[in-house]
Amino acid sequence: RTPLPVLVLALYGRVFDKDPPRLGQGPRRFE
Amino acid sequence: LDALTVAVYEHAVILPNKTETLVSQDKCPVPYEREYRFLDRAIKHSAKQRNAQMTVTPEDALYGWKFSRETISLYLKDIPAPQVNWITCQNTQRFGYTPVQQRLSCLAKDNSIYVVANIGDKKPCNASDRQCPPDGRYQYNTDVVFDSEGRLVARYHKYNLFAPEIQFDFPKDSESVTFETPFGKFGIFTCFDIFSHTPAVVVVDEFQVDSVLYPVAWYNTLPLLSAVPFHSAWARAMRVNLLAANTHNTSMHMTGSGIYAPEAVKVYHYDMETESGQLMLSELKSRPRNEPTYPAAVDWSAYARSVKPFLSEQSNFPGMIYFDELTFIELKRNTGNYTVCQKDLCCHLTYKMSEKRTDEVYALGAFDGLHTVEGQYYLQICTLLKCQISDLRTCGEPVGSAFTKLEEFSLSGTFATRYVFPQIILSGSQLAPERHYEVLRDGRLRSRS
Repeated sequence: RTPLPVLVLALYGRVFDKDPPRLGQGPRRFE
Repeated sequence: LDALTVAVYEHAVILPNKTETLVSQDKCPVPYEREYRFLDRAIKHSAKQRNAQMTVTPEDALYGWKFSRETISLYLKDIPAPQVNWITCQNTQRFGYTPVQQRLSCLAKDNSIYVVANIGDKKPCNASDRQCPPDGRYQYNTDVVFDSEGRLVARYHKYNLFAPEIQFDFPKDSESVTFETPFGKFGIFTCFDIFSHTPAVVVVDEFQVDSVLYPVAWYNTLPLLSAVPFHSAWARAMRVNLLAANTHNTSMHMTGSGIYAPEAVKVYHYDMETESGQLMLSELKSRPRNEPTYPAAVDWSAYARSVKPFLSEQSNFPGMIYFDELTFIELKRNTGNYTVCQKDLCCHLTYKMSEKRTDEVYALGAFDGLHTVEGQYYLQICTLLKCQISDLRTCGEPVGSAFTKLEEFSLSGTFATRYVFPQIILSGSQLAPERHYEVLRDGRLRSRS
């Protein structure tokens, strides 16, 4: 067993059911 | 064919000065001439010297990205749908003057290799289309694939534009772009699309592709959104091959390309020290679903829902990761069990450190909420991370090195989704080799014993 110099452990979950209709904000948001 | 050799090229694009003035048509080839030479050399080398059957090049690799809508328009041409069955290299004028498509097609044909590139598509429209932009054209960030005969076999319009891409339009509808080859079924999408159900999940779950082609211009944001850890985790969790070609630009933290199989990282490249590009190659199984090594599906919440939360007298505290506020708890000792919860998500950690350094602080964090900054997408995150300095207010800030070592760990969470991407990042932003950890079918990310 080799000890590991860990910076990050992560379980990164995406819950698509709770997303708004479209992911990107696009140009309009930045205008 | 049971296997194929693929190449991914991380290209260090030279950005033009911010291009705000229009140039004449006869100067069009100039901005991408140098970039094309690099791609040409990498593709020829991968085909002739290394017998690759496909080379993937990055998003924005030919043009860069410092454009307005008007200045990029002169470099864009109409790219027809693959159904027209066009070998551009043989029939160069069929759809007008298309020098970039022609060169890519000939490169593919002359070297008998599939070529994947990111360029731009321009489609005229008029007032009868109520969504037609005022300048009378749609402009799309576009991936193209030419097969080994030089035929255009795929054209993909990026569906989820990243916020600064003001030079491009959103496609009205999503389309799942796939194509068959002698070495499996392929899908394709670009960069920010990976966060979205459409097209990323759809192309894998509904169209059952074997491999995904993935040109990106991805800037790394530690701790959770660095290209190599995130993309390799995506391939593992979605159980497909992923060929990720990133643009190389260290000033914008853009580096990190790789060839990822469901069961293992085949090769990856991460370089924040030089301004050079990198070609990498690997063999992949053509149809990973048919292999005995194909990983089983994971029930990501099975273990976490079956155990009682660990009790602690310590207080929780807030911390930010990329504009999201997590709930953290500090890991005080060399060994321990902790649970931290936010809304409906509880994260459990069991760990053993071989020697916890007094100047390094670690924390376990949970996030359950809608991310709303550069896009809107719902996240559930469990993470153990090293804080930037010993001040707890820095937990979640990017950090590059760690000296404390973990001997054992088990991380799990009560996720309400089957789309969970497991990452382990080591000191120096390196990936942990697979022999050191495993993902169990009950959803635990665990050190291997």
